[in-house]
Amino acid sequence: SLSEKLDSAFNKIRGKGVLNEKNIQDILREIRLVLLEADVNYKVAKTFINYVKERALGEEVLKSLTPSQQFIKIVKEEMERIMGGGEDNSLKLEVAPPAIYMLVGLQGSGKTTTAGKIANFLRKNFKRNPLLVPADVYRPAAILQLKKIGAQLNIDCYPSDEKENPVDIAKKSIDYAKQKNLDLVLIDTAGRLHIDEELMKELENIKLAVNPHEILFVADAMTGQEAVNVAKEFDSRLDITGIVLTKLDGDARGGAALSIRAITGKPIKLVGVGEKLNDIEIFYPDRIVSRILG
Amino acid sequence: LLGKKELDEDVIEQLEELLISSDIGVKTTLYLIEKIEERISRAKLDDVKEVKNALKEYLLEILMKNHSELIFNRKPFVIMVVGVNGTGKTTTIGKLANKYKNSGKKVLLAAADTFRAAAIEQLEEWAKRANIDIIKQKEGADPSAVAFDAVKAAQARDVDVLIIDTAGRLHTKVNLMEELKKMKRVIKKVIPDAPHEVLLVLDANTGQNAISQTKMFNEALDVTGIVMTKLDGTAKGGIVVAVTNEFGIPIRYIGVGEKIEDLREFNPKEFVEAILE
Ligand SMILES: Nc1nc2c(ncn2[C@@H]2O[C@H](COP(=O)(O)OP(=O)(O)OP(=O)(O)O)[C@@H](O)[C@H]2O)c(=O)[nH]1
Ligand SMILES: Nc1nc2c(ncn2[C@@H]2O[C@H](COP(=O)(O)OP(=O)(O)OP(=O)(O)O)[C@@H](O)[C@H]2O)c(=O)[nH]1
Ligand SMILES: [Mg+2]
Ligand SMILES: [Mg+2]
Repeated sequence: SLSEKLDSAFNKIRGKGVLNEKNIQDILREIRLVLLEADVNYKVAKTFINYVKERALGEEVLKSLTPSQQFIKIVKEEMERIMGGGEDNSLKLEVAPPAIYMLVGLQGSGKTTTAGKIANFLRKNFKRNPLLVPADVYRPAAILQLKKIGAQLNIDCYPSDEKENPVDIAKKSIDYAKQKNLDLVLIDTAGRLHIDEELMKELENIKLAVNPHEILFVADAMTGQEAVNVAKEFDSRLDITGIVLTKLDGDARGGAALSIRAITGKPIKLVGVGEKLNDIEIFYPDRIVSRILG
Repeated sequence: LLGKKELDEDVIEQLEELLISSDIGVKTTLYLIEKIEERISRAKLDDVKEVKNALKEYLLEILMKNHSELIFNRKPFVIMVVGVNGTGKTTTIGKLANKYKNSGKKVLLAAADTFRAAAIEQLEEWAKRANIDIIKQKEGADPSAVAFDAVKAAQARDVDVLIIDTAGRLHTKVNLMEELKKMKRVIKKVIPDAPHEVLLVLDANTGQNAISQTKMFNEALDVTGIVMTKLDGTAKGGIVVAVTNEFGIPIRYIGVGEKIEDLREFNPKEFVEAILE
């Protein structure tokens, strides 16, 4: 863990007398390695360490009696600040119905399952009447997957046809929702690469057609270094409104959370914590910080 | 001009960024940098190009050490496909089935993910595309029962290769890992030395958690091969270097897209060049 590594690093220094810039550098290196081992992006880790360095030097950690604890405190505070401590990360609901949400992200990140989870969550806690909309016409049995999830939850699922265009599916689903007095539309899109021009354009077209209130980037918590480039591209093309981090029920440290948050500045709204349809929680910055720091 | 010392530090930092950014991981990166620094200090490397070549050499050394192809020396050759959620197991099975069929083998698939919504139908679609038979039961059936039926059927139908799809599961879920161990025992009841290949599917986007995944799946099942998927994206998949180095498991194939033909045999040289470009 970070505290163990810093304690041992400071113990080495203690014998040599007073703290100086050189051993601060050693301490900072230890912290940087912890972040990299937790999958924080290389450049994000570097920038983060500079914040910590400035604060450490500025707060006279050099004169502190408990420099190791002082450092940990600074690291935790800086990370929680970046993660959005104190920021409003609630889902947009106070809109003229239907509220329209769109789920986007790389292949296999958990979008379809998350669509079901969010529908269930908002019905349970905010008395919404959701409509699940399968807009993935490429993956075998993707439409059936969301249909089955809807059936499990007893939540309406738009009858998409895989021969239809996802943009048309999205448009028609809004009329369908209005007809049936459903006040929340969740559009599940196909997984895609951020470098697939045609498919990224498709997402832009869906956005243009239905003007979603939430564009949620669904990211796997175990993602490594590339989390930054992927998130940056989805954000720059779509101006995402929030992030959902999935599979946090595993033992991935989740450094991707810091990377994605640092590069997009967008709020992490929800976390997926299991395969069942009620395994979703609101995101709390302090929890992911202790996880990343080990 | 920079003095030799600054040049070295600059080069070392560039290398560190290149390796870490490819998901090679801290431990392996530090090990490789150490070897490079030794050679620089012995003045055996004069520029970035030479340094990169040395790095290529060291990476290739790690990957070649455990490199081996699948040899179909049993009939039916039983492959059990496992891995965490969403890595590309079902799609990879579709690709493998097609590849083996095209090479003249009689292939049978088993839809042993009886848990996830539409998992059976998803694999059925792939079987249809490759024009291959599939053994399946109802959603919610015991996955081991499906595997048992499939192995029996493979024997009865004189099949060359049986590929068993399992539900994605996190390696930290003890009961789910037990379910896989049970499936392996059940398969052994029919064919004592089966499964002949336990294929772990890793996603190229995954960071250091791939090490923990490999460790746990290996401890539970004795993994004999790895497939790394989604290398058509921008992730470099450097995690296979650490994984193969630590566990000695060969990388069999890589997935490079979502279509049935998007599968390649793992080529260490091409892989290393892609990382270093
Ligand atoms: N353990 C765990 N598994 C999850 C979580 N969220 C999703 N999954 C699983 O991850 C796998 C992929 O989920 P999907 O919902 O199919 O992912 P997707 O993003 O829709 O996939 P594509 O449409 O192919 O891009 C499934 O096995 C899900 O059950 C989570 O929070 N925890
Ligand atoms: N770009 C790309 N996508 C891939 C590749 N392999 C699989 N996929 C996609 O990844 C997503 C998940 O694939 P699946 O085959 O459902 O993954 P899985 O491991 O069986 O998922 P679970 O059974 O839910 O654990 C799908 O959208 C696939 O099309 C690949 O090599 N490249
Ligand atoms: Mg999906
Ligand atoms: Mg599957």
